Amino acid sequence: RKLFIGHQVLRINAESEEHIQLLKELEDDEGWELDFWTHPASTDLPVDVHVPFASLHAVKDFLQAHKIPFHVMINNLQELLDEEQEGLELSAM
Amino acid sequence: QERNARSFNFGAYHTLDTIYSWMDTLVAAHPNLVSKVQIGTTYENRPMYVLKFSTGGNKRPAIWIDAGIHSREWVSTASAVWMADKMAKDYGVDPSVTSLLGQMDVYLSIVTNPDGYAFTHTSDRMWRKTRSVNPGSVCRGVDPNRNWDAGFGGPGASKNPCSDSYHGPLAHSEIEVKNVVDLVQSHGNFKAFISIHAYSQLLMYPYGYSCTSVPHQAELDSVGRSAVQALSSLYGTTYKVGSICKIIYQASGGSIDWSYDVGIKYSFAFELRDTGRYGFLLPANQIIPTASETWLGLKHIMEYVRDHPY
Repeated sequence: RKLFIGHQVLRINAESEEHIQLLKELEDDEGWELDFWTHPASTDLPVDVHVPFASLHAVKDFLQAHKIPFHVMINNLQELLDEEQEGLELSAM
Repeated sequence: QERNARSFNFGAYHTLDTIYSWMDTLVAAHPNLVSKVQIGTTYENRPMYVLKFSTGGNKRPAIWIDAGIHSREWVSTASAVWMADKMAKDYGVDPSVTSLLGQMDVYLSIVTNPDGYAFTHTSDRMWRKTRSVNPGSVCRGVDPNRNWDAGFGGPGASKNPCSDSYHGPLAHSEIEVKNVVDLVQSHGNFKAFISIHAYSQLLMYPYGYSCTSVPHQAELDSVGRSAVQALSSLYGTTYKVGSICKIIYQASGGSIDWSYDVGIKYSFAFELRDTGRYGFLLPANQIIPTASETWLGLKHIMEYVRDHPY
């Protein structure tokens, strides 16, 4: 089973078309293995990105450097998945 | 296994086997209303089932509802389970449901991507696509909502098999998509086609492959807005309404664009609620609130379709 220990999901609130373009560049960069749960399209909808632990610093630095507002939506993805799994097993019992 | 419909926990996420087994208990509890119809098999040879709600007649005007085409969107599938139970129990009790099923059939696909759903339970909770092998690539799977014959391969779909929005080699190349297409086309009398996704709280209508308005834009927008009003009446959940292209982004090869283009006017896609804190990982205690509010929106659309034959 794939584990997501230390992975975070960031909620990014783009404020301008320039931010959207920068986020699109981020989306095209396969090196950071980002999983965009919602995609950069307009300033109306937030962009949620699942970021592997190894890319966290780089991605946060990128966002801060370009003054793109974001917050951590899910602090540790695996913790949430463990809770979900526990609920599933309890229900099955 | 969940053998008794009364003991089934609707406020929990379940495996594919449990859901399939629960379908049997629902059919057993409502044998004159609900049947489990196999519409084909998946890439990995799992059966694909839909629940058919029918009070008789032959190829009556029908409504198609699918959930879980993107396998990681668990709340979509969990809500569909709750809504199937609700519709069965409300027949003969709620005049609106009784009248609807007196005139139309409803086909509900609860797990539209069974291979992907099983994979999210065993190997990768974040899996979205089908599980088909892509020749020449180490990456598996096609985005089944980019694989329909509607602007196939156009903007908003990827040609890269490793992408989560890979459109696949050909339109309807995915057997899961083809099974639905074949059912809808062989039936020939579907009047509405509704896809349930999660998350972001949106109710959308065509097009996604183009940013031009569909001929019925005004009507679909109005129906969508009233449906969202009904949905919001329960918990105040806010939804946005609009065409896929205008409220999210251009995305080609989507299911409701296909259904609209083959003549099913009332084509809609829901993106269910999230709380702004969990994305795809909506806690199980929010399944029933999500399903309950969605049911109100869905019921509004179905009532409108019933009352506006074409």
